[in-house]
Amino acid sequence: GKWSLAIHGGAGVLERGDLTPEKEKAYRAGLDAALEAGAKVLKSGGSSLDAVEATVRVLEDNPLFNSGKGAVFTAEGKNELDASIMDGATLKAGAVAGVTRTRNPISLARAVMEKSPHVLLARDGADQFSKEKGLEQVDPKYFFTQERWDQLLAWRKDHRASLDPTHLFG
Amino acid sequence: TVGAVALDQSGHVAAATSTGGMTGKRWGRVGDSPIIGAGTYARDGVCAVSATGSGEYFIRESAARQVCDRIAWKGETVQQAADGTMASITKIGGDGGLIAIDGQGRAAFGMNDLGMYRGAISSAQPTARTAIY
Repeated sequence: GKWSLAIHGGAGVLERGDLTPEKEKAYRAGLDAALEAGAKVLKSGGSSLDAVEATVRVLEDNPLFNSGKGAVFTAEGKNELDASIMDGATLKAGAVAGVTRTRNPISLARAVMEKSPHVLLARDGADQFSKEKGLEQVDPKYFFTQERWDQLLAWRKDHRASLDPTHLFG
Repeated sequence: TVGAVALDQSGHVAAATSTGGMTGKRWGRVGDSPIIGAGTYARDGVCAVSATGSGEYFIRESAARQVCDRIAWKGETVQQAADGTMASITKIGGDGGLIAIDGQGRAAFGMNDLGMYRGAISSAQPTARTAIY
């Protein structure tokens, strides 16, 4: 049977030349690992829903990417995570916004889709739902990475977000 | 932001997106990632989409749904639909990119930024391909 998988790990990457060969290698290895996880599901006849969840979980666990461990910090120095998933066969969908304690937010989005009558849960309520449904909980410190913290400190210094019109609404 | 779109052997598609948002976000800011139709959308026989970038623009352009509608209503290819949607994002000042597959599993990437970490693999091309710029 025919199957296909495409992934992204975020846009707005460094200028050519600023991305060191070592870092480029690490990013490509991260992408390869995610593709491998999803392809394994699809090759064995698994569902596209299982494949995208498995793929995104690998990227969430990789501190290089802005999701899960490695997520950026809010102005207050916290990690608030968003995720969503949609099943093309049924048009069912699930999403979470501003969650802080679920190791893999994509799995929480899927739980919203499959274990609640709702599409979108946010913040404290979504955290509570996650706990009630038995998803893996972590201390918010789990999401910390030094690189993202340094980016927040740089942002605080020059308030780049308010100067860059592209990110005006951020 | 990270995301994935897939077609399985039964012909069903799905899409997923996950993010930490933007550095320094305030007031409980939420971008497009958890907004179905903006950052994520999937419909069997048409397409599956996951987006990344300045989310407020993707919300206003209903970006993920727009890709699918361009295919379903205008008969565009998935690449034309991805490019057309990114052009609409560019027009209102947004930046970023998206990945999409159509109902047959043909993959497309669209972006108006310097680059996007991305990759693809399929039964037709079983060796993983990755790209950045």
